[in-house]
Amino acid sequence: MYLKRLDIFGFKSFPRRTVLEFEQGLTAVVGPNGSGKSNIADAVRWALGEQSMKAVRGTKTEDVIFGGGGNRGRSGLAEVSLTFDNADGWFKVDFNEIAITRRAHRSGENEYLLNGARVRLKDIQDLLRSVGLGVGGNSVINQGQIDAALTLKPDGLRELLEESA
Amino acid sequence: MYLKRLDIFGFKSFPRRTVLEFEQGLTAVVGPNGSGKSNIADAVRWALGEQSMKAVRGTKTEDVIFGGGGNRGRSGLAEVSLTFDNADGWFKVDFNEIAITRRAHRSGENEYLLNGARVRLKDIQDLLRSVGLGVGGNSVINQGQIDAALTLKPDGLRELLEESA
Amino acid sequence: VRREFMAIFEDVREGFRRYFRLLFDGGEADILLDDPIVPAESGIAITTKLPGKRVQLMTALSGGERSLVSAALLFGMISARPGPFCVLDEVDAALDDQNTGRFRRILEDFVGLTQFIVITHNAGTMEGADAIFGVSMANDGISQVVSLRVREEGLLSSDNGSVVS
Amino acid sequence: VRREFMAIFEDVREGFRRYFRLLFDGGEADILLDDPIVPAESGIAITTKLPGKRVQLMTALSGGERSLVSAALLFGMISARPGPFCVLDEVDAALDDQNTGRFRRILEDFVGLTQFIVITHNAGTMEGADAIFGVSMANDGISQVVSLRVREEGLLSSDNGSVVS
Ligand SMILES: Nc1ncnc2c1ncn2[C@@H]1O[C@H](COP(=O)(O)OP(=O)(O)OP(=O)(O)O)[C@@H](O)[C@H]1O
Ligand SMILES: Nc1ncnc2c1ncn2[C@@H]1O[C@H](COP(=O)(O)OP(=O)(O)OP(=O)(O)O)[C@@H](O)[C@H]1O
Ligand SMILES: [Mg+2]
Ligand SMILES: [Mg+2]
Repeated sequence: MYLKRLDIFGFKSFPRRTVLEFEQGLTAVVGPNGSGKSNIADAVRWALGEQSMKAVRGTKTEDVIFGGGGNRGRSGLAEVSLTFDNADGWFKVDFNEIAITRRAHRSGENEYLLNGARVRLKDIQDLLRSVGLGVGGNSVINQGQIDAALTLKPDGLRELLEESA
Repeated sequence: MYLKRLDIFGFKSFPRRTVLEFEQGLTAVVGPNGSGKSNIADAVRWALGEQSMKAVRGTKTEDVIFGGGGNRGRSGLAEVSLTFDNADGWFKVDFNEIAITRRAHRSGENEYLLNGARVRLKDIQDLLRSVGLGVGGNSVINQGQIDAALTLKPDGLRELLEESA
Repeated sequence: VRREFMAIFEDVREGFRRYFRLLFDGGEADILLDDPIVPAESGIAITTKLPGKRVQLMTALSGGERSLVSAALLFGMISARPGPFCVLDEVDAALDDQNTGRFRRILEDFVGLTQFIVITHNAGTMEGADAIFGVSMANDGISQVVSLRVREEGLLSSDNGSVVS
Repeated sequence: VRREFMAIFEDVREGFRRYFRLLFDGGEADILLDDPIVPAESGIAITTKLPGKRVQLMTALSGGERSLVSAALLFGMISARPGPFCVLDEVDAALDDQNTGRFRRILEDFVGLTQFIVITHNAGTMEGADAIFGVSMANDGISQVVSLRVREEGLLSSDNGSVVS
């Protein structure tokens, strides 16, 4: 199983639908300061169900919706989808592809979808945890946070290990 | 006035007396990871009278004394001197050169010297503050701390401005 | 619960020790339980001994050394309980050229096991990539992504086809 | 006290605004007093508007943008109340090539005003140096410093004479 595709629409500095198709191996993301690279990492973390806005460098739901720029007005909606290749059946569901989508409106309301069908956040979290993708795990390491583990107290380090399981 | 010379002896990874003679302009310090570059910045901050061991990446006085390595035993003393060119009389004392020295023993005792004569810490702090070199000011920016000012609350930012005066 | 935790702990420990030696080209590291009698509630401490250096406090590690120790722990956790993918945002920022090379070689070892998406400014890290995305932003605050195919064409060539707007 | 504080505040503000525009090649920035009636007790807030982007939260700035805003504030404080020297430890770590160039040009402007000692891995920053110190560590944990004369000889040449051991 691997992440096959990332769709970003209306999230942070991506007002237009932007699609990244990934290979299985090692993909590098490069570009100048402030161009939107960490916004891509935030998009992935957010779509995995992240509930702490601080972890995606915001304070409230609205902060992740495109706020306007150039002659384009602000977006009313942010939407990010992660499409996984499930040919090897890692997700114990009967689909070849699994698409997890998160949507947020300016009202603050969040929606979660699995292969296009509305589900609860809990359904997404349970599904992801079954394949080791819980938000607490190691799927996204934020900029400047690589050595955060070294500042944890011994109990915090144990929790980090438990979450990565 | 400028920093003319830095002498390090027994401080962190410098068991042998090491002398750096500086120009007035821009000096770059380069080298591989773990070679001792930030230890040089710590030596300067420490000699300026820094009282917080955490600000020089330690927990107690002994942590800044060379702890041994290779076939060399640990040092009993750490000593750092900053020699300033005072030809322009910026320091209001009657010397062409001002040397500020700090020494620490394994016992935890610290000594401060001005041009070789023992003085109190307070004498050093007063002298440095008179030329805008107070420890709280901007004379040493530690690794990873450049954007620390952006995480300060409004009151903290005011204090930062006051200290830099 | 206890048996499961100990199984994870031992797998992470083995991975951490292996990746530490690869990243530092020697030395020793370990993770230890504060209270081995009740492991699931015990704290975890990290110990490191860098090649050629005495055992030292974690706080005395250099910026690059902290990134490498943390990377070894992360690779240890991923190899113990592999997730489908991992996004790393500039985790190589503090590394010098030699350590960037070691870091890249470990990432390349993971190909086929875990998919890595690595945000970087480091040419050394990009060299190992199977695919590269270039992110840019015009003067309108809107991010654009262009896929720079690597492997099959040798030279980087921009393939505008994948920019879906 | 109040008059002195306001004088410092205005000088820092003017410097911050000037260096921000130089580092970002445009845009606007400012520092504001929460409570202008009692300035010496008032908090200070930073506002930024990056070229081509809407006004935004400080938390949404990218890694490189945070370093540049902080550098502009630091240069503002130094130009308002110059100290004799300043040590900067890898403050350019998050900067891309273009921003490293802008940062270097500002450092070069300070020559003659304030002495800078800059620890860096960035070739772009080294280019502007009048003198370079190379730090290395053999397998014994002991740091060595070699002075690589720059200016007069053009090419870097190692001048072992200044390694005093
Ligand atoms: N809700 C939003 N609407 C519009 N733009 C936004 C929003 N949130 C963040 N941004 C923009 O995203 C930019 C930051 O992008 P990001 O952090 O991804 O940069 P980066 O490519 O990681 O840069 P660096 O190399 O400096 O880390 C900010 O300058 C901001 O303008
Ligand atoms: N008291 C001490 N005695 C001996 N060695 C010490 C002492 N304190 C620190 N060190 C050594 O100094 C090293 C760290 O050096 P430093 O932080 O200056 O590296 P650096 O050149 O800044 O590297 P980087 O580029 O990774 O930031 C540690 O690995 C440690 O071995
Ligand atoms: Mg970034
Ligand atoms: Mg360092």
